[in-house]
Amino acid sequence: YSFFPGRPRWPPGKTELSYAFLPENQLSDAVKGVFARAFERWSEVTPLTFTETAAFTDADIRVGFFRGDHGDGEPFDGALGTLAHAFSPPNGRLHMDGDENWVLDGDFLSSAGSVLSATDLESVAVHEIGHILGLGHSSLEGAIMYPTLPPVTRKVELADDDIQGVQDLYGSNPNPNGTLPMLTPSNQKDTSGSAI
Amino acid sequence: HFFPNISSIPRTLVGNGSAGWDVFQKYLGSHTGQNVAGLSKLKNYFQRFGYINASLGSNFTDDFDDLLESAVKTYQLNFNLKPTGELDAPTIRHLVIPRCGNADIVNGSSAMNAGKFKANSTAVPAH
Repeated sequence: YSFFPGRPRWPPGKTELSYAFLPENQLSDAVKGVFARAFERWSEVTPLTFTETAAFTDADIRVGFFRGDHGDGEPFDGALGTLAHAFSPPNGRLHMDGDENWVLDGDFLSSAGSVLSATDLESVAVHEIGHILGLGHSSLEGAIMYPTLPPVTRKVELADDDIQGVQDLYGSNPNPNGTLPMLTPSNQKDTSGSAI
Repeated sequence: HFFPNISSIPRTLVGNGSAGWDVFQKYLGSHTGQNVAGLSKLKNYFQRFGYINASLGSNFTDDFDDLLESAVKTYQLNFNLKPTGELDAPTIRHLVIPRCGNADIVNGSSAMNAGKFKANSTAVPAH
């Protein structure tokens, strides 16, 4: 895993981050639900929580779909090519390319390879949230933070590399829900006293 | 364009995968010393993602020069490809895959594989 130069992160103590969607996009609940799932994946492994707010300009993280030149110096290029980009903390801007064919359910098993221009929304959202939190790109192909995503591909599970990277910045989730506790110096021994 | 599932994408929007950077396919086999029409576009691609220094401007030649060879080699290292410095088939296949718009190399330093490689070797020329 990697970080942006200078290792920027959200300030210590700020563990509750709000996010909002660009009102002009008029996104459906289904689209917003995909982002909620994507945020949850990072929340599960860190002390961070993410809450949607309607106040776009005041939100910590601002999600918008744009086409072509949208004023940040990084124009989108139509279908395929670049899919999205996001800024390092604490900027909070997360931009998706509005020209892509975004698929919400991520089930490509029935595609038979015929729809080569379809992109899984959640896969890209999880990756871009990684940037929003301070992660750069990884050379590990299985990592969420690997830079490329072929069409008709779903990759939404955080890899160990992603988890180690984000926990290097923020630490682990102190209250993991239904998951095994993370190893800490105080719990690295089992009940018999032998080291794990 | 949002679709609940892949079967709901209308036939009029069904692509053949030739959008994006598929044009780079024609550079397959190119190597240092050649002049190939349109190769400057590939330099723009590498510059966009940090493999060529932004301070060099965007008016590139179509020459497959040392600048491009270095960019290709660093890219290959970052993506676990054999660092030949040539536009071989595995490299071209990877170049055309859709990707995140964020750069792999920021301010000349790569935290991906190439950066780690440079830290342990003098074999890869620095930008």
